[in-house]
Amino acid sequence: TTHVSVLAEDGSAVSVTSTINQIFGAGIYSSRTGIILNNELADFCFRAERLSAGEQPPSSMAPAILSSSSGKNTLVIGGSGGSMITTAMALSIMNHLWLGMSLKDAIAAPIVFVDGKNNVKFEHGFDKSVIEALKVIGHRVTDYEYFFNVVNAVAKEDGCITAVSDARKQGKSAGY
Amino acid sequence: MSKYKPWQICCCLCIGLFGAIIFICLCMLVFGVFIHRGCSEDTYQHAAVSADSKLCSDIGRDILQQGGSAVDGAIAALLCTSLVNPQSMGLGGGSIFTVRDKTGTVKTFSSRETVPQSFKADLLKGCPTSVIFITGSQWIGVPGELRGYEVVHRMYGKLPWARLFEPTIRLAREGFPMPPFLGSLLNITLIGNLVKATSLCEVFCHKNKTVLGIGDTLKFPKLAETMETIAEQGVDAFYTGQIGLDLIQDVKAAGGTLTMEDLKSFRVRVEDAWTVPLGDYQMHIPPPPAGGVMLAFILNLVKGFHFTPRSMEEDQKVLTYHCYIEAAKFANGQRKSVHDPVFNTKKDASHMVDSDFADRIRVLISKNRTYNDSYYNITPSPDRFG
Repeated sequence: TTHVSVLAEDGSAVSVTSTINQIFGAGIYSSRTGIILNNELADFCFRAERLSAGEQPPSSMAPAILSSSSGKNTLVIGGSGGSMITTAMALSIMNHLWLGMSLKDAIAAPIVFVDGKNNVKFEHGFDKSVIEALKVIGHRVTDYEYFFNVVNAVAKEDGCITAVSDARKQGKSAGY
Repeated sequence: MSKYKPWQICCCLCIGLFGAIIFICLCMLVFGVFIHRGCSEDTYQHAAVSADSKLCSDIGRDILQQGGSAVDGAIAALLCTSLVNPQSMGLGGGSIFTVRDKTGTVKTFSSRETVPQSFKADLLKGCPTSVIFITGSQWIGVPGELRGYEVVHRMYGKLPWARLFEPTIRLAREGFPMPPFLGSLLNITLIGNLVKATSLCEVFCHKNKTVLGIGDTLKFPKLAETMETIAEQGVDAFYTGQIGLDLIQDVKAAGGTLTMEDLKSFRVRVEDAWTVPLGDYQMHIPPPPAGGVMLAFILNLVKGFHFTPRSMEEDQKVLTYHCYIEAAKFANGQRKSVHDPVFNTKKDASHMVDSDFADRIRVLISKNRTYNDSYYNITPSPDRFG
């Protein structure tokens, strides 16, 4: 999965998340066309009892555009990383809009991920003293090494445009 | 001075005064611009693109600078990403666009893949419970990626369709250095073995079947041809034409059930964005089965804690993350509400963006304890790592 955020000069904005799931999807390459096929139907696993032709599976993809009531400020944001998209985006938005972090720091901050069994997992670099305190409260903290969360965003605030591509995927933004 | 006539002295004084006024105005203008802008040096004044790689962000920005719309820039950046991060997206997948036009109207366009007419009846019995790659033709849906580009370009595009493909076709044909991120992935044994064991090896292996790595040149000659045809003839070349026929033939050869009828009948879902008030902002998200409602539910819960920068200070930080984790646990309990509303008459997910519902859940969160799983109404399920 990948995400692209765009803010154009005329104020129009695009937040788009596109996906080949996992790594290389179904692992099938069409040599006649050069196209790699996705394994989208796997997204029904453990989320549905049956399928219907034409149905779309549930997804964590959530390309979002946030507009301030004054219309002056915009945040175009989205993420990739399967089930981690939701928490990576929620924490980035929370860090930036409410906790006072710059957009860059908001996205770079290590995340906490509550998995489908409500185990709590912390990305490498998370504040260890906070983790210990949360264990004392009773949260079931488990180790996990596969953090695939990535967030790419563009913000316009007070006339200035900040663009951040997540360093986790060695991304880099561009603008003028 | 006595040799000058009074009117000459007066003219000199006026010219001097006028010059002084102009100079002061210029200073104020230049200085004012900086005061007004107050933009730090790592910001932009006009437009920007954030993609997964510099190469593709640059291609998207260049399209904007050529007069392209935000949608033109996004499509060009996505086409590029299908070469630079082919493990993450491509023409064989699907996407969701959230687009805000100049008037502020926000629409969403879902071209995520759908279930084909014919599919393996007991498909879901093959779902793995451990974290492994789920490969095989039985998992292939009807690819919507290109139909999605066509629809948003028709509605918001400013540059000619073919122009959006040019930079990527050049890259695909001429080749480019293996991107570091992809190179590091291919270097992981698990992934290298996946590539070697599948038809992906035609692109990502040397002739002797060893997997490409950092320092190699990556080329997509076949994809360049396909993109060129689509750039010239439009996406019908894929959905009703020879490219589709070729694709179906390859999928069938791999044991898949996709048909030309599936491609012909694929439709992009165009809907108004769902709008969620978040303090001073309105958040616009795509409707289910996308995951925006999960995001909205968590943010609606967290919004009620009225976090401020002080919430990240030592004595507050644990409580802040405890409240966030509790919100995420309740969100897991709502996962089963996220499904395709067109095919599921069960309760839809609109309650998840409702502030009142969030208020009712928030009071169940204790500041100094957590609860067992049933309290959050979760149905334990494995995660997807996307």
